[in-house]
Amino acid sequence: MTRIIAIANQKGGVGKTTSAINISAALATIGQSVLLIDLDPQANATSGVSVEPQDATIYECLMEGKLIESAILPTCIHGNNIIPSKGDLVGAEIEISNMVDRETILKTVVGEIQGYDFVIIDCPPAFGLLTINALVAASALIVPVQCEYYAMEGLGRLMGNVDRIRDSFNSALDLQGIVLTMYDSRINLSRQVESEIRGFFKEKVFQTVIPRNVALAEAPSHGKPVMSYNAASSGAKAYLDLAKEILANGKES
Amino acid sequence: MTRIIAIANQKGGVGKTTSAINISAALATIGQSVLLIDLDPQANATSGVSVEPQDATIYECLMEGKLIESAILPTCIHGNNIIPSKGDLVGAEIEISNMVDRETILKTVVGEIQGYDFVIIDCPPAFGLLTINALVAASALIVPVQCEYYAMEGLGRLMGNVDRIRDSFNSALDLQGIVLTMYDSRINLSRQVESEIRGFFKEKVFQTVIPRNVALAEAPSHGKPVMSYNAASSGAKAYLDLAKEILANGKES
Ligand SMILES: Nc1ncnc2c1ncn2[C@@H]1O[C@H](COP(=O)(O)OP(=O)(O)OP(=O)(O)O)[C@@H](O)[C@H]1O
Ligand SMILES: Nc1ncnc2c1ncn2[C@@H]1O[C@H](COP(=O)(O)OP(=O)(O)OP(=O)(O)O)[C@@H](O)[C@H]1O
Ligand SMILES: [Mg+2]
Ligand SMILES: [Mg+2]
Repeated sequence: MTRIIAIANQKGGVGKTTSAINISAALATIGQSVLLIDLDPQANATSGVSVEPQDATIYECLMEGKLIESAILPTCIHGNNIIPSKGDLVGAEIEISNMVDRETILKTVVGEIQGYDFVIIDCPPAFGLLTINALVAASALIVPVQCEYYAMEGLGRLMGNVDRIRDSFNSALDLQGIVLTMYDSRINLSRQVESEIRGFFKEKVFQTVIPRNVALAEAPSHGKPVMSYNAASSGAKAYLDLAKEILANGKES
Repeated sequence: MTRIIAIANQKGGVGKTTSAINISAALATIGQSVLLIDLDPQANATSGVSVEPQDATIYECLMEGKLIESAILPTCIHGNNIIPSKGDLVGAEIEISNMVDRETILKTVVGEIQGYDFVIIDCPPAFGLLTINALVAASALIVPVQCEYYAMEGLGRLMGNVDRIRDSFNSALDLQGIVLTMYDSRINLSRQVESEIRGFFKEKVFQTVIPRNVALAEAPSHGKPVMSYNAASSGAKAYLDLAKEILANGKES
């Protein structure tokens, strides 16, 4: 049973792409077969693993009916493939808004995918039709939250939107967890935000916390997930721990 | 002649809101009268200066024809007022896309504003109709760029989009400047990104660089611009320098 996980948060710069790339890579290094889908017109996940789109991207699969198999490309990590994105996807949001099945287009496309343990979907920083499509197609959601004020403030609204998607389109959508990112133990604000979020969301917050770690910011400029760029870094270790926690959580359901 | 400046970048988390709030506050502390418009459905600029919307927000001015005067509220800094935002604005993007004058709605509303030296517009992390409206209404654009790889990578695409807006809707749109944010001199990546961006964009990059400074991350949780929260911080000094540079640049035109 393929686990389809959307990585979403309308707040910008909280570590969605960094989490999508490194959760995918870490799951693959512990033996899972993983397909990463870049659903952001910025195409950061695509360039972050230095993949050049070939015949098709997610745009052609959504808008031109191209077979998903024709868009799948390998990454430098065995067992981790990607469906790339491109800038034209920004136009798709308006094009999709005029379609009858505007919330379920991605679900239909993802339904064709065979032979993966995980599908991980990186979302843009907005609660628009691309993110809505990801939440309708997904069986679970992971929400990265930077340990700062604005990211924390937006969480309530995000959860309200997720509830509406669950009620209208996808009753099976499960909050896999909130992951705290860019945590700096030297800064009071990080500790305050962590205790507020854990106090409110309790067991829905992953035990693993992703530290602020320069290797995570440097890795994309080398086109590699952090475990290929610097496996000994605290960032690589944290995403490996997170992948193990995600794998263990799944066993229960 | 009111200078209308849009603060835009589709990359998330680069410091758009932090720059919009603190440029506005700093300009007011050096004697300018400034109106800040929060054009992001996340409404971070609104909560960042602890303002509670009253009769109207930018949503009612755009979508229900409410007079802009009825939405203007004071902030804690004399000479700096704000037009707040709210979450409903997220629906406006789709509603606006079906209107005839979909790119110029904000320009019409902003045309009613009297008696300010500056209007500063905070944009959401997308190149959608809200950001396009801000660029059509503005006389100049400031682009905050975090000193990291993904933010730098997205700049070329942003400039291409800005050129298209200038050609089709607003020939007077001037790139006021690129401001480097969250600069950490201890990190190679920051220095590399700075030298690449200065090498490419030359005099279009502000001399003032905004350092990574925890006071800038803490100030929003106190609902204040950084110069009210901690005027002695490096973040407050940097935004004061930037405001002086913006003021000086304007004299030439
Ligand atoms: N734990 C971390 N430590 C240090 N830097 C990080 C960390 N996580 C992410 N970064 C860096 O912070 C920036 C923002 O992260 P990222 O781009 O992954 O966020 P995002 O939520 O995907 O952004 P967007 O909203 O634009 O899609 C990037 O430059 C990234 O390299
Ligand atoms: N120079 C700085 N030093 C330290 N922290 C900063 C700095 N500038 C911004 N921040 C913090 O980084 C985070 C991102 O900044 P901000 O929200 O202003 O970016 P944005 O571009 O407006 O994000 P969005 O794309 O979601 O609108 C916030 O938590 C903010 O407090
Ligand atoms: Mg991203
Ligand atoms: Mg913002």
